[in-house]
Amino acid sequence: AARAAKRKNLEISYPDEPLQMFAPPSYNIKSCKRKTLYVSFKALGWQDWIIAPDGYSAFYCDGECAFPLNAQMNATNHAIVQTLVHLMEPEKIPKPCCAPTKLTAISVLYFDDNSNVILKKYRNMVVKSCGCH
Amino acid sequence: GFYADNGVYQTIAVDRMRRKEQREMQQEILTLLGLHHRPKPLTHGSAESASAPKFMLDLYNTLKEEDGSIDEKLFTDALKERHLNSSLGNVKTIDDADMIMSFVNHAETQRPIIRHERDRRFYFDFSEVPLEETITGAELRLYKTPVEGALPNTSFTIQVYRVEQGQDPEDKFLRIESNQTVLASMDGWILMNVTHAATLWQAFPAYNLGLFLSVHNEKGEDVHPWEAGIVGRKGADDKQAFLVSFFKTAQELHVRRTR
Repeated sequence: AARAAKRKNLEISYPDEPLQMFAPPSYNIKSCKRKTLYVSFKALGWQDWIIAPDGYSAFYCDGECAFPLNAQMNATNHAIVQTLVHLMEPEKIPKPCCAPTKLTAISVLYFDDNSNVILKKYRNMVVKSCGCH
Repeated sequence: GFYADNGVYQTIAVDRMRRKEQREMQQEILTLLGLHHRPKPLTHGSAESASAPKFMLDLYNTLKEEDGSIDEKLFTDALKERHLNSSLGNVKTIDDADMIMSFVNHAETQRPIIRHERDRRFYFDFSEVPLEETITGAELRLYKTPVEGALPNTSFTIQVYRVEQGQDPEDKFLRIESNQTVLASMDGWILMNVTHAATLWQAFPAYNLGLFLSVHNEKGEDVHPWEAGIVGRKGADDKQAFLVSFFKTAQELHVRRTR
């Protein structure tokens, strides 16, 4: 519950996209795509111990996975089945979920308390693409 | 410190968080980085001038891509290339590194325990190294300048020992870690394999009494490291000795722990 509350605080009201008003009703929902949440180590005042990078694009997936899924280029086969079942029982079965489909690593260079320098690779940290699951 | 891309090529700062929430968010990121608190390095030279940060920054710049992410294959290839002449020999041990750590020499903060140990003793603090990271290799890097006036083919034997505690508090033993013969004309970094010592210090930090360097000429006489051109404490910042250790994370998957 705490995490959900926190996430809610981070949500930003994105202005409508210019083309949205001309799109057919079924496309009127924001489709699942990758968005950026840039974490600036510099602005956090962490540069006394983080040498590089200045910050990183954390990225997250946001949007609806609505029928039809043709617009969702990264929809999995399962997502299509999930959509169909959801259409049959909308109250009971949830829609497919907008989630990362490809993740890559990031490396961070920082000092520890003993002034040693650490270069650490964090796997599956950066979202490369989002899709419907 | 958090910025969101609003989808129309404009980045806006996330300023709706209260201070308490910002602190919590910072703590979340620290935890994600595997840290309990925000590190406070005591003293650190500029990343451009001190030898250990410079080595690491060069490595970082080799590995990172434009978007700041790293290509894992590139990471492996770069390490391989850098270690073709490594003291560690077995490239496979370095290939799999998830974490690389350079240790600054803190010998000057340690109580002298061996006679004439200046520029011969090295102390690297392993107390903060987590046990779940397995050491796959460690090397001591010493910078050597050419010896002026030395005859061609003149060489020196460099030996690195691990200092061990004897039964009596005053007793200290030296156990050989590695040795290497270098030409007097050599100019560059000497890499000495100290994997065994690093592994021991990680498991038992209290056993860490540092390393001891001994240099012999061709006649077998013990000489001071500077006579062989090895840069000591008074030398340039970017040529100071340091230790590099390679780690492999034991668990591949991120484990969620209750906090």
